[in-house]
Amino acid sequence: KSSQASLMNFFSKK
Amino acid sequence: MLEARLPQASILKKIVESVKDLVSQANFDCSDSGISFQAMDESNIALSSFLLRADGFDPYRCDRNLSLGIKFASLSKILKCAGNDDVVIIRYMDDADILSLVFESPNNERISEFDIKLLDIDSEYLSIPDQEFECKVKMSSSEFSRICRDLMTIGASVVIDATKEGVKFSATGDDGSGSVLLKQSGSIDNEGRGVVGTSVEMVEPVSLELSLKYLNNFTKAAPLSDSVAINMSNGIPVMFQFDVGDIGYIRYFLAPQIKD
Repeated sequence: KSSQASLMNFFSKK
Repeated sequence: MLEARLPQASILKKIVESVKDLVSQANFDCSDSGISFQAMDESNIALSSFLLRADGFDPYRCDRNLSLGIKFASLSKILKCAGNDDVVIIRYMDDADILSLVFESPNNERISEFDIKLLDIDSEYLSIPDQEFECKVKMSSSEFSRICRDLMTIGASVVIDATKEGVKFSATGDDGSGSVLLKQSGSIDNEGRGVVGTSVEMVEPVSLELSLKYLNNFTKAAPLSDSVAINMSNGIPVMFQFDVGDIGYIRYFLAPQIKD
């Protein structure tokens, strides 16, 4: 079973 | 002010069609280098972006940096009023709350003008780390569309395995499983029978699980380009790039699915 990661785990807000 | 004349309306039509189901509204950022856009979907799983360089327009004039808030559903409807071979002129006068789109037929005998209301959008920009990917796959964009569509009949996600042999797409669901392997074109054991245009450039093998719902949305950019570049590293978002001729690109970033 896998879960969907969020882009916010990888990219930061400018 | 902004005035940008794009020789072929079909390019803008295709770009808008390829992002409108992922993002409902966003700012078009205009500067003297061109027109760009970046926005995430509501669930923060996929980021869509595009760039159209100033030299893709003839002429192009942008006096100061502008952020023009656009509702994609409205823009898509208006662009349906343009013929594929029409010239499009995008025009914005300073401090106006509308963006004008003028469509000129190839023989210049029909000129239509539509104004679209601009929105005030407070958009968040993400800084995407500039990184080298462990694996870069380049393949036919129509093949990519077909694989995503076919595997969607099996499951909700696809595992992409890239090795020196080629790239394999696999899906598993309640009713069974399926996979498609594309061998690298011209590899020794596959001489003359390879799927044209698949190349894998890699530092190490990559395996990632991705949502097919998003991939099927990205394939809407396939009409823009014969090929798609899939840039991957283990455990981080994948970047899909469709080049728009030599004047720009559409990029999608998709967060992977992580094993619990």
